[in-house]
Amino acid sequence: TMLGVVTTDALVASDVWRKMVQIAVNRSFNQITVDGDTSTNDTVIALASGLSGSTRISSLISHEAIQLQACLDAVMQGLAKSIAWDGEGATCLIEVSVNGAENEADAAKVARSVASSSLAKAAVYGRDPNWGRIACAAGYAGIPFQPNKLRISLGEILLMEGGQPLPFDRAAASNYLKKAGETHGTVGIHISIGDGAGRGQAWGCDLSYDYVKINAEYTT
Amino acid sequence: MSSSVSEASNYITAAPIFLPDGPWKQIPGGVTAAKGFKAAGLYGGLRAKGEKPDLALVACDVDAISAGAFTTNVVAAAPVVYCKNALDMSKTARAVLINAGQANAATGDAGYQDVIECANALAKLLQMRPEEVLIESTGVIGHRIKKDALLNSLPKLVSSLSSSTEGADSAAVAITTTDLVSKSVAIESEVGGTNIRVGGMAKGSGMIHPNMA
Repeated sequence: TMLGVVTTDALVASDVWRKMVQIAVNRSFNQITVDGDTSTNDTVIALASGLSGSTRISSLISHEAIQLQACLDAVMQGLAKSIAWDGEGATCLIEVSVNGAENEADAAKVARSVASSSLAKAAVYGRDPNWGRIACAAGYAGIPFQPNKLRISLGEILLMEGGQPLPFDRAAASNYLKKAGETHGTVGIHISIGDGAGRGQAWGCDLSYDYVKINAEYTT
Repeated sequence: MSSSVSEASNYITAAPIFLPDGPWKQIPGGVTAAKGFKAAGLYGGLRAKGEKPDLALVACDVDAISAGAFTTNVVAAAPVVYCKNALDMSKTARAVLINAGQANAATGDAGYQDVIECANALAKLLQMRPEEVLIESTGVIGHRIKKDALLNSLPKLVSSLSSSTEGADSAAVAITTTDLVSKSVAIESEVGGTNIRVGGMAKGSGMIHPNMA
């Protein structure tokens, strides 16, 4: 289960605030995954006191609303990433960035599909730069794209371009994963699926033996 | 039964927070950074084992504009159903009560009654309307909350409310379950030329694939 409480002293109208919060949740908490299980209790509550004395925001497209939305997105993304970073049994955070999609929602869906893949997560834990599993998880996301437009890199290391697997320094790629695991750092998976303007991110973590151990003991 | 707020905030370390770049600066304080907010977290005897804080409260001095996003799992927990109803009834809220240990999910009508009783008891203490009190729960699914322990801890929880960073940090610890770290962050930025603050806390480590609406 994830729970969140967000507070602000900005002054904002109720209907605008409720829309802003859902947009921010879609760009943050709804883009994380640890085990693919959607809890019975997931909740984010967001409260705005209005005590900052700022201009009252009554339109979602006003300049002030765009500024406040960016702040809300940032705080929720920071918290969402810390949940994925602290995933049960995790040794590293996995950040999947997708671009070239038709729109933000499509990119987000592909990103989350890859971040949710148990096989991709296990490969990261095994320090295996398994681009095939990443391509597979992008392919079953339910978003159509030209396979010959698929581009995948792991950190700075290009693994696939134009749908063609590339020769790459396997030891360097494995070391990139190993270092992230040793420092509880971040593994960056960058995917391009075409020429569209849509881009999105998702966050997850690697899948370790400890995940099973923790959850075999935590019983109802 | 209730540990002090300062002890609570040191129970587990804080997660590193990776904020995206932007026209803001990170400041201390989490949920209490924004004007008008106080928080507290303490051990109320709800957890199955150990004495890590397990009860948190975030309160606002004024009627705060409220919003919520909730699981789309159809076996929604009692606090989720309760909050959705409360947000339908009122555009504002004044407090969020969070318990860790029992999820109060799959607990039927009795579980829903527990939520009502806790909200009413806190509303009375804070002298506000019950629908201005929102509730979140996390922990083992299928178990009802240890209501007596929770109700007995409310006076101490309310008197521990603080607008300090410690208040926010103790609340962030008290909402954790299998988390290894607490999650709390705040930023300051400008909106329309005025300085505003946005802060928050979260928990989560397992059963994580949110689809909230």
